Amino acid sequence: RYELFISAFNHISEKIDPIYKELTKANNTTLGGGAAYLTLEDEDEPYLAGIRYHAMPPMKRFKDMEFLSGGEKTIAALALLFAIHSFHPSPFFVLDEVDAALDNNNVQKIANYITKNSGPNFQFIVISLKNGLFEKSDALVGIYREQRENSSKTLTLDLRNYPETA
Amino acid sequence: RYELFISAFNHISEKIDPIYKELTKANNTTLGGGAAYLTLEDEDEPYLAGIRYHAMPPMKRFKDMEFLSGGEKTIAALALLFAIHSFHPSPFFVLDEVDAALDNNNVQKIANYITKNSGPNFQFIVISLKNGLFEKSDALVGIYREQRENSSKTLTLDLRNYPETA
Amino acid sequence: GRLVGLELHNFKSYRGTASIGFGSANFTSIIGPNGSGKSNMMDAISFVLGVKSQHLRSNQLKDLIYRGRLLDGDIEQLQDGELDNEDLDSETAYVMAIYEKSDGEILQLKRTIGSRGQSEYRINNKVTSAGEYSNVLKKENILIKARNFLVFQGDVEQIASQSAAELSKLLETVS
Amino acid sequence: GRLVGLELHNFKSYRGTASIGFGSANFTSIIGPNGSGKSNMMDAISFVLGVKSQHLRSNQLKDLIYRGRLLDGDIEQLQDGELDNEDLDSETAYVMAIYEKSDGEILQLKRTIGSRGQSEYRINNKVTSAGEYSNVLKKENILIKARNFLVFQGDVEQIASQSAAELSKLLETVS
Ligand SMILES: Nc1ncnc2c1ncn2[C@@H]1O[C@H](COP(=O)(O)OP(=O)(O)OP(=O)(O)O)[C@@H](O)[C@H]1O
Ligand SMILES: Nc1ncnc2c1ncn2[C@@H]1O[C@H](COP(=O)(O)OP(=O)(O)OP(=O)(O)O)[C@@H](O)[C@H]1O
Ligand SMILES: [Mg+2]
Ligand SMILES: [Mg+2]
Repeated sequence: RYELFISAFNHISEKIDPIYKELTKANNTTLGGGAAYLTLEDEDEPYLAGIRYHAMPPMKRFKDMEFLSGGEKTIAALALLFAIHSFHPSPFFVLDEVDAALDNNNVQKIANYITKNSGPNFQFIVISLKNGLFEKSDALVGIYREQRENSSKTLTLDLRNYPETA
Repeated sequence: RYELFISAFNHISEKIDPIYKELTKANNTTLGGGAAYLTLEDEDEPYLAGIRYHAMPPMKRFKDMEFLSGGEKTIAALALLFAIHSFHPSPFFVLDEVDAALDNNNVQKIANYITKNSGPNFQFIVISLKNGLFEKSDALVGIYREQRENSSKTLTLDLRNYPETA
Repeated sequence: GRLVGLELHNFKSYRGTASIGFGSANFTSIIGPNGSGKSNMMDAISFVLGVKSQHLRSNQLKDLIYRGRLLDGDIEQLQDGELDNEDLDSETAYVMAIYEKSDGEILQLKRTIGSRGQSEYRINNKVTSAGEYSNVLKKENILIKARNFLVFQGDVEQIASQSAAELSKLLETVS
Repeated sequence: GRLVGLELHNFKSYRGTASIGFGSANFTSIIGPNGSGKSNMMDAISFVLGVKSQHLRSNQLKDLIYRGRLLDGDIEQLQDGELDNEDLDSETAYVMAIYEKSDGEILQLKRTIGSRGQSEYRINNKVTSAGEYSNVLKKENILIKARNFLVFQGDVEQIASQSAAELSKLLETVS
């Protein structure tokens, strides 16, 4: 049990910083990016104590969660999720309006990360109201309400059939 | 005390439905609109028991809060806030990203409501990431981070000086 | 593996049978207006994998069955009676997921709610126990207890500010 | 009445003095990228009216004073030392609000945090007690206890789904 826990902790600790950097670096460069890491509250018996998460947005000085803004917290949370996922990767992710607190710049970063990292064994299903995110997807499922039947209905559209609009 | 409580309850109960209808009716018509009302858990000693809030979006059948979607709950919450406010109106409102869960159609409805109801004695200060909302305001306060000085900075812009873009 | 498609039958706001396919898309977005049924679709995915009803915005499993009927008399007045009370509530509901394993084998996962609110699990149309069902999913790294691959509406910020103890517990469940 | 302007001095992420005017606008929007300082501006408005620090995302009043210094040694390595540690933390901070009553009289409301974390209230530059300060605001229908006119980030949905008892308590405070 101890072994398993430590191997999970070490794996995730290694992954969290590069993922956070990828989510916070300025678009289309490898420059900048914040810093994130995990610390154990009790080195000797880790699974008895807690694990603290620290994330520092680029060019900021505070590393504790309570000082981060709404959007900064969302980015830190997604980095943690993706780092945890990389340990025993589940075949798909379902995200419901995780972009609600993000400005357009950060929405782009999330869209780029998902486009880059999704694949046959890492499927993303994302619910979003922001076109900055959903226009980058491979396919859309449109849901609407059919009032006469008092029911939700679905439509599917494969975006890859349409040329990339400028 | 009983008198005060009942007069507040009666006033707010009268206001909640028309405000909710105004926030949910289809744009630019007086048609449709949902229904909202308050009920007392204990008619005899109201201030000892609770008050239940029911809101039903247009053309839906559920009236309890737990069945509403994220966006539907936001609209119901704003209607309640504006109804409570009308009892002893405070001179201004500060709203921080209340539009986060709203689709563009509902953002328009909130923008219209604020534009219509704001005035010298009812000032709105709204934080928003959505241009559907902030482009309708009288003035903008732009906040940016001045990295060299490690500080937030502000800029003010009166939108009324610019002709309404199509 | 990957999720190939879903079939909902009288599940939440989906009356009758609704199905969607993900095709070969690795990144699919679900879009639509407020209240249209997007989060209900996520609830359907969570439900078919075995997530409990309290994580699906419901008090009991029966709340997940399609309700068309008016809730009580007073609504009739509010809506001046134009809604006919004939769309009765459905008795049962199910969600079926079609999952393709990395080796190409197809799994049909189906979970049904009966009229008395009990739930039944089937894999490739064979009834199985909840425990067996969750073991099959575990082999695919779908960990229902950890739910680390599902982020419900409004929960994302909380993930970053969870307490040290909660984070440790989450790591324990995934390890 | 209306809020005419604000002046922040070493408050949260605002180093030195920053001021904004609302002019004659009845509907003002505050915009800017994530982490720029928008919610901190709302915290400034709430703070100057007397709202307690626990509603301002802080554990104590001292957290509201501008912090420029690096928090601890390990950050220096992370950022390869390009940040100079010379911007020291500020000692004190204040927020001043200029409020115009319906009869045209101007009120200057000022709240200061001292270096030991105590707070001082002034109306038109005269020191007053917290109680007196809140009474002056009450006459303007600014009810700090009810906070029914302030909606902090992420709180809006909760207003609709609050319990019957909470809603009754809110009505009690406004009545
Ligand atoms: N058992 C049920 N039967 C019928 N309709 C239901 C049932 N449960 C919930 N609903 C309806 O589903 C609607 C909410 O759907 P959902 O939460 O999926 O919306 P959404 O598309 O996610 O919206 P948003 O963008 O606001 O989050 C409610 O209006 C409710 O009336
Ligand atoms: N006492 C302080 N001194 C200096 N900076 C501070 C202080 N308290 C908070 N901050 C900084 O303020 C930033 C958060 O600002 P704020 O919450 O106002 O952002 P925001 O504009 O609302 O962003 P979002 O759109 O993501 O909600 C944090 O990055 C934090 O570093
Ligand atoms: Mg939803
Ligand atoms: Mg904010």
